[in-house]
Amino acid sequence: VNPQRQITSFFSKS
Amino acid sequence: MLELRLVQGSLLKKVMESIKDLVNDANFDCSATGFSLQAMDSSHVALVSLLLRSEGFEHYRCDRNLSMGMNLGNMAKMLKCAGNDDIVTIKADDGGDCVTFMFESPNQDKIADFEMKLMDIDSEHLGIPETEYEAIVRMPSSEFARICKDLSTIGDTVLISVTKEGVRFSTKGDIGTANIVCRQNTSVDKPEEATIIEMETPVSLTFALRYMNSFTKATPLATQVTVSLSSELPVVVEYKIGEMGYLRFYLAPKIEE
Repeated sequence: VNPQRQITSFFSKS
Repeated sequence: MLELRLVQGSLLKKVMESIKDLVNDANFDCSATGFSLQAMDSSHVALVSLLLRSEGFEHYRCDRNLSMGMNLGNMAKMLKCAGNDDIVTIKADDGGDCVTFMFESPNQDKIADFEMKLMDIDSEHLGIPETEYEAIVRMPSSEFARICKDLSTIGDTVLISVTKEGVRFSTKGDIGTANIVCRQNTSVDKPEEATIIEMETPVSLTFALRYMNSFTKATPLATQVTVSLSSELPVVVEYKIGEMGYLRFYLAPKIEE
């Protein structure tokens, strides 16, 4: 099973 | 004071049906630019970005920027009560604790108003950087939905690869494997049936089909869908909302093994 990344690791808090 | 009158109320109905199962609660932001929303699913794997530009509304009054926290399931329930041809007006007072949805039938013989309680939502707004995508695929939204549905009967993930050959959707599961290749096709009579592939660099990424299938609930919004890919970045699945805006879904990729 491929681990799932989170969207928060790509886009930063603005 | 906020008052937004949308003649094509069915657009809002379709938007809610597209996102209510992905996101539970979200803040709708209202400004001079338009009516917008940014929200993540509870696992923080996908992000929804909605924009309905102010120019798309027949009447748009927003005295000051307003953020309204809503339960999307409840909002969808209320909008489901609007007829498909109804004009929908969203009304709220500054600092109020509720929002009103007013539905008018096209010949004005039926007027309904539904008032919904607002909620305080502590959401984090993410900055989405402008990106030059390595590959952009535009294809019929119904075709994309069909592919995601078909592949999810075989496997849990989809490998999307864009090469000079076209765009390939692949999956594998316990019962076997599946590959669907779509080639560029601009020769069709109707532009909504075209498949257009713009590729700077070949790109290949794996995504969870569960989320892709959820995004395809937006299919009734647009005849075409745009899938933008860059290696090591979330995919963007975009449905245009007429001339007035868009519904974009961002999905983080799976880590390749």
